[in-house]
Amino acid sequence: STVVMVFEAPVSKAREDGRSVTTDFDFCIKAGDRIRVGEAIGR
Amino acid sequence: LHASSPNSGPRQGNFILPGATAATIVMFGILHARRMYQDQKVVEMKEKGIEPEFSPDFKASFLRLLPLRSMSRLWGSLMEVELPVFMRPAIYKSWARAFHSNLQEAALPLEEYPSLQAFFIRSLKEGSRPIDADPNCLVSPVDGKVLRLGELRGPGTMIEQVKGFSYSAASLLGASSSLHGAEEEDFSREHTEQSIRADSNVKSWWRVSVASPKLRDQTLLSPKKGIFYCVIYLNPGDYHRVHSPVDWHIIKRRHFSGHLFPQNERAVRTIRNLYVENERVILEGQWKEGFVALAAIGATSVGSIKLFIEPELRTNRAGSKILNSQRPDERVYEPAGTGVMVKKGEEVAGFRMG
Repeated sequence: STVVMVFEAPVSKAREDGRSVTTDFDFCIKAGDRIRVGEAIGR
Repeated sequence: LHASSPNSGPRQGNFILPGATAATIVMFGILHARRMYQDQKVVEMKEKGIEPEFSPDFKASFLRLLPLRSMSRLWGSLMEVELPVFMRPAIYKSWARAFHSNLQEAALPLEEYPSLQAFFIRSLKEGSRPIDADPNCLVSPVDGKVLRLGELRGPGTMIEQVKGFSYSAASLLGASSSLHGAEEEDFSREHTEQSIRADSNVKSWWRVSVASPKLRDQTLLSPKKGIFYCVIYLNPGDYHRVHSPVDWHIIKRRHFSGHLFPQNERAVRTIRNLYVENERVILEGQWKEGFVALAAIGATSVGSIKLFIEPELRTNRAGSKILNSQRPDERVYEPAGTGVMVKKGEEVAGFRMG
């Protein structure tokens, strides 16, 4: 089974130079990580 | 495969297994060895940093012909059979060994779970899953492995199932999802801001300040938002309850009655539209930063999804048609527009076998 989360979060700076995107919201996990209920996925 | 006599040795024509059965076993053995070899190759590629690509195969097509939903329900019925008390610890310990479950966390002594089903959906001891208290963080709703995460940029952006194959968030959540509104709003806001910024760079800064009050307010006062996603896979041995990732209002529930393909790593690599075609329940609502949705997607062995806020919802039912993904069964929770308030870490759903 799989769970997919889709959510809105703040983005501080959007594509000023047409390429890079700096976000206010940051994931603190990466693909391949094991995670458990209650652990932060991003702040 | 020959029967042997201690005195005369093997005699031709005296088989323990009929020829066809032996050939079938050998064939399955070869297929299994080939599969193990291919899986090993994928592991080696991953170790080298090469991501496996989508590669549909014959077996994936063959799965579409199987009555997977019926098989799933049969599996569920078998798992609900009550086990003799003396056998329970041994069976659950074997399960835990096979799927790497932590039995120390189970809320009850093993003898008290009457069936594998009850054991599978077990709750955990108090304090086993501390919830991150930072009010500005989202927490994981499940135990599992993070498969994908990222940001959706612009309406219609796709989520990668595996390298070489993607699906749209809209097809996963449903065409009537509020995501479209959020996406378009964010996208148009970003474009408005870009055009104003470009304009001000080329001409003068005051053009921004004399822009219409509506535009100026939208640009300077409203916080910019992005749409993010995270895909988490639950192993059979993982804790199978779903918790709330944030404090939010669940406004809608959407149930897509679909296929029940397996969801293991190999299936993700070989079955097209796996998440979009499988049976799933979507909870959609609002948190302090805007839109949020949770999609719980069933699989062959874990085909049912139970909602704690709507216990009467039944999934993986016999006789229910596989509906077109555009026409899910939808329910708006009362009071309309506000829905059900759920706190971060609260249980919202659970997966069941079958």
